[in-house]
Amino acid sequence: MNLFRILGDVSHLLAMILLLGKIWRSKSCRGISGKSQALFALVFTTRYLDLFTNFISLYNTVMKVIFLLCSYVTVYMIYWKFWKSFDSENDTFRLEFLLVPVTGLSFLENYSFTPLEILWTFSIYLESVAILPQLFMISKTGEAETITTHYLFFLGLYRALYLANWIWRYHTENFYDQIAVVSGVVQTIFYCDFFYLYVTKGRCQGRVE
Amino acid sequence: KDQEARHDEL
Repeated sequence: MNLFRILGDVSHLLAMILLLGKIWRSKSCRGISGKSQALFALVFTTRYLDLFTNFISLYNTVMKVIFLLCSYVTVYMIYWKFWKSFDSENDTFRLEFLLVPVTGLSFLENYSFTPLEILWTFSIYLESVAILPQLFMISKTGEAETITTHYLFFLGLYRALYLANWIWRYHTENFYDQIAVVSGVVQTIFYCDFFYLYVTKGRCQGRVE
Repeated sequence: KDQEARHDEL
């Protein structure tokens, strides 16, 4: 465990709590892509099946359970509790374009051909593209509310910190996880355009358009 | 060992 890893996890948690808090306080999920949130719930579900098979640390278990709960509560808020405010006409990204290639790739390129490892690989690949429906929605409507942009900023920051964590681990432990690093780099690239808008426009106007 | 190191990350 290094500083980049801890800060990365904290920023990931903060992103999810910000999003939940925003939905809860405004009693609305306008501008949030339900598809992205459903994909994140699927990512955590398929990755954290190891909760049942091996115990790593208390921190690890607690964080995994919190991430799972947050993602399920978010999906529940969007598709049930505050369904009326959900902007489904603008959440039109075709999920099969992500799910089909990601499923295929996880069967082809994995560490071992066992159900748990394939699901773990699937979750890594899926996480790298899960934000696309949200970014697609923002580009379609042409705007994002301030809190949504903060959410995306912290999610992107988490990715960037994880990259730093992998560089650190490579140098200190000689540990290098090829699948996670390649997907992580791809995922971080998706946030670059958004980061640019966030810094140049978001800060002064309070929203990204 | 590597598998454990991977599953340690969130």
